[in-house]
Amino acid sequence: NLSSNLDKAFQSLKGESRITDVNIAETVREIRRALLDADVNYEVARQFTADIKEKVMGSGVLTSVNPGQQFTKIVYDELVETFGGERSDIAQAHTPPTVILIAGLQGSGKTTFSGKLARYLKQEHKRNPLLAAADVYRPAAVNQLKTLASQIDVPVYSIEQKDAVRVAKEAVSMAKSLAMDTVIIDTAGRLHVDEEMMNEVAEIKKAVNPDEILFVVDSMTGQDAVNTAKEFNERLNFNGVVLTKLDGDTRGGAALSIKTVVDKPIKFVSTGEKLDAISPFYPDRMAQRILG
Amino acid sequence: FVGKDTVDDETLDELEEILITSDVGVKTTIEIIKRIEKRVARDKFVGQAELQALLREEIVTLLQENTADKPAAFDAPLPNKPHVVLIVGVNGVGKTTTIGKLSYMYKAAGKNVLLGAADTFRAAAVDQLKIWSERAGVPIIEQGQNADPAAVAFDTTAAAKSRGSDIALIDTAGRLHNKKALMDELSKIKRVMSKVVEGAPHEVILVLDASTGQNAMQQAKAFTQAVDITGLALTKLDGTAKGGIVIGISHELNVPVKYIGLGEKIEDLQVFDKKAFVNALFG
Ligand SMILES: Nc1nc2c(ncn2[C@@H]2O[C@H](COP(=O)(O)OP(=O)(O)OP(=O)(O)O)[C@@H](O)[C@H]2O)c(=O)[nH]1
Ligand SMILES: Nc1nc2c(ncn2[C@@H]2O[C@H](COP(=O)(O)OP(=O)(O)OP(=O)(O)O)[C@@H](O)[C@H]2O)c(=O)[nH]1
Ligand SMILES: [Mg+2]
Ligand SMILES: [Mg+2]
Repeated sequence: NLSSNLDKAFQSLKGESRITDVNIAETVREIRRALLDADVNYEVARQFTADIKEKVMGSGVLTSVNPGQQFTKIVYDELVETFGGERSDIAQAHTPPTVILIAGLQGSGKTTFSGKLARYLKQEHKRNPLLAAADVYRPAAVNQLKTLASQIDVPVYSIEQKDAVRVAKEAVSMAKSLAMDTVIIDTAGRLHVDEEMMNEVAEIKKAVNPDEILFVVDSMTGQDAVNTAKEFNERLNFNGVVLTKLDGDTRGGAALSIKTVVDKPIKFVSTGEKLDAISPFYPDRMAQRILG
Repeated sequence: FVGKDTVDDETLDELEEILITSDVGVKTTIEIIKRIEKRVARDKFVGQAELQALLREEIVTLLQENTADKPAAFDAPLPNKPHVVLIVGVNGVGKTTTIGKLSYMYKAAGKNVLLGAADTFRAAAVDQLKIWSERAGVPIIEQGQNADPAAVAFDTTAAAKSRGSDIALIDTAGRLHNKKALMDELSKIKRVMSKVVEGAPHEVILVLDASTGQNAMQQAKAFTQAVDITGLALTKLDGTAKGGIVIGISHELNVPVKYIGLGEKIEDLQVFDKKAFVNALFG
């Protein structure tokens, strides 16, 4: 792990009493490598490592009894600070319903998360949510959402026509007329470079003016995470990020890349396939995970 | 005339950045650079164009070839009848969609295809594959949600044999490779298939999402342990991710990339082309 690798790097520096540009190079390389191995974006890793180096110069790290450990702590603290505070808050509309839009790339876990969020809000916040099946393309997508919703006794709004904007609009009207206080809109997975599909989700946003837009990201995403996050943020100015499949063993560096580049809070993490596998985001746990 | 026998640092730095940002990973990038330095020391080069060609060649050699007993081309003769293929991978990578595409391609090449809906766990998974079987115009064996996946795999293999199908494609539930019970279930699915057709499954294809980072190597290793992967399918290459993870995996585990997914429609699949893939890394 990073701490022992740093210890090794420091072995070669025994007897040096002050940190210099030269003797810190090896250590800085180790940190950068650890971040890249953890899937942190190339440019983000470069900048993050440069910031660490600056923090450490003249900080007396080498004079400590266990420099490797102390150095790792500096990296850990910097990661925790970058991630910001613990979060699991969703905006609430002054006049119901609160409209929540779920967006992201194909297969990231949006439909499952929509079910989880509905269950979470119902259970923990006594809300009365309506799910909107706005993925009108994927085979059996509506069916999938309905199956999940039936497990938690939440209704789903869907229509026959392949018109995602219409589903969203009508779901919101339906919620209003039935005095349901929350609408969660599941959308089709889409590529950030698919003009037509990015226009569609921007249309949905324009049509229903969501109180909360969540960008759902697979935690095992590699270098491409910044490209997708940037473009979705450009088009939607989302409020928060959801990291999924954290029950896997991926280091999750994409989380650092995304937070650094779009500076939006990570609000939830998804930790399994069942609908109760949702949890708030804990910065310290994520930092630990990235460090490996 | 001698030519150059070392690569300058600026070129190496540029190469490192291209490879890392393409998800090739640090370890494989270091190996590629070592190989290039050896190659240049031996062969020498004159000018950038020659060096570039050399770089690409070295990367291409890390990608394994498809073999005749597991042909990638859809019109190639299949070595078994039925030729049974198991499709595996973590959640959401594109297994079910890839099977839909493969059915279409095999059928177009005149093969009799049979599908097996052995994802009996996820909501609407069977319905999703049924829709693909309808779109491709191929028969499907399914027992609904919550059936025993090994039973579906067994029945599909048996049905492929009795119906004289040329190829059987069996879908499985997405599963994270660090979940022992799920990986054991997959091993069981594989074992059970060999009981009804000798050597089945003849292929086990691991589906990887091109936007996946270094965790793909752990996935490949764990799935190899559980069911001995014979080939890779790389999906979502129509995005901006380069899929560089397959280079290290193909090289280290000796498995070829068979197909790439380039979209969500039934025809959005191609047989893997090593040179085109490597050129796209630099392109
Ligand atoms: N292990 C695990 N699996 C998850 C998690 N979240 C979702 N999944 C699984 O990931 C796969 C994809 O989930 P979906 O909810 O269908 O993803 P999606 O984003 O709606 O997919 P598209 O609509 O096709 O873009 C399914 O097999 C889910 O069960 C998670 O946190 N952990
Ligand atoms: N853009 C693009 N999307 C793809 C590609 N292949 C699959 N998809 C999409 O990825 C999403 C997930 O595909 P599935 O086939 O359900 O993936 P899966 O591996 O079977 O998922 P689980 O069974 O839930 O583990 C769907 O929205 C597909 O349309 C591809 O090559 N390009
Ligand atoms: Mg979905
Ligand atoms: Mg599937």
